[in-house]
Amino acid sequence: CTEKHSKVYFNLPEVQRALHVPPEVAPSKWDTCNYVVNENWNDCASSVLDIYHELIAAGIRIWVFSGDADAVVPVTSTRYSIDALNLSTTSPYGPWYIDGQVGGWTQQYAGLNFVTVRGAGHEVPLHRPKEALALFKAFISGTPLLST
Amino acid sequence: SVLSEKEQNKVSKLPGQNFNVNFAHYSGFVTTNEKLGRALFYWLIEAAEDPASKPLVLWLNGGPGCSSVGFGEAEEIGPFHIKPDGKTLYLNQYSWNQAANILFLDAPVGVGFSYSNTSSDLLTNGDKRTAQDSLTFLLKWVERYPEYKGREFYIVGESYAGHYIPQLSQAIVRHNQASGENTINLKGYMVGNGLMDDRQDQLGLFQYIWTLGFISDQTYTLLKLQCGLEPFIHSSEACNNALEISYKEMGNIDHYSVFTPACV
Repeated sequence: CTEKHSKVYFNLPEVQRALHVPPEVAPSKWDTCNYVVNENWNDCASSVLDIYHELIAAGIRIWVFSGDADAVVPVTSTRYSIDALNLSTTSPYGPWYIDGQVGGWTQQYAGLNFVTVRGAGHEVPLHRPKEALALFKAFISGTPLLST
Repeated sequence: SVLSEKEQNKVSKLPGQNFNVNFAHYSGFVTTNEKLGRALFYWLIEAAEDPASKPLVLWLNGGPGCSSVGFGEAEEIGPFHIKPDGKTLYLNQYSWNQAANILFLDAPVGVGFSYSNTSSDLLTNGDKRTAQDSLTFLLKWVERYPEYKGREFYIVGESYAGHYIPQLSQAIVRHNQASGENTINLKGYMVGNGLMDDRQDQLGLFQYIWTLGFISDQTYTLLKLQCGLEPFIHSSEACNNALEISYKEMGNIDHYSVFTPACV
């Protein structure tokens, strides 16, 4: 329901002024998603897996995570896509922990780190904010999540 | 005195903000195409402590067509979250600006406050132009915020940003290789529940909702038959009809978080 709160707040003229949005360029109605843009999307790559190969070769750090309660782009989809990358694994598969609880599971591949977040939906930081922050800190520091 | 563009973009206290914060934040527009008048809206929220020592992180939401400000900032990783009255704010205690400087970008034009003076631009958006405009945005943005030139840089996001993020990362890497510059010092990216490959994404979706017991065997078979080779967004009528049947069987649940009560 939080999306509805954004739709009210960002339509307030005083909020738009505070964010330096001149009235002459402000949309007549600010919305979280623009369905005209969505429905008129022109080019949509059927796969970006080739880009993963190129960026792994370039040495870019890549982490892929998945909230396991999402039925829009679920964890199963992500696993199939990673499998299609044909990467070798470089660590044992296993759970990661936060506050003594299982945060999810993780697997390090050659050039890519995969992490699930237990109980999270499509917007992982919305439903599992503490776990998401721990994941983010691990990502930018390049350190593994707690395995015990 | 004449204020710099950065100083002009500084945000003071937001409406409905009844608390103080110990970080600076800035918002405004960067023109990505002068001729057509395309301009992208951004909101930079600096790290709560010692921003000069922290990396810069670009957050992108998906859709395509959805706002990083509306989702990423206001309900996911930003510090300013909105109360149910739609008018007052509260501080998100798990805001990611505890660890980094966070840049929210609404791309492409038509998303959030991002706009174009050429109305047909809203009908011609796509993956390639979004990546190119976002790269142009970044290169111009660091001219306004030169302290971030060469700073450790990451891109994070979710959903259809599973396309945006690797595509923009590729554009940055290729730009850096061609120019010999490292102004945008991309170190890595992280994608959550992102679209990666239509065929794998479709198969995984149908298996997920079947194995969790959300749909019948017949519908699972129908989905694989009608949608197995379809694009993930904007699929055929036959595929959409099969999806409609699956939605009916799943009932009034939140597909984005299947065990959360649907919002009424």
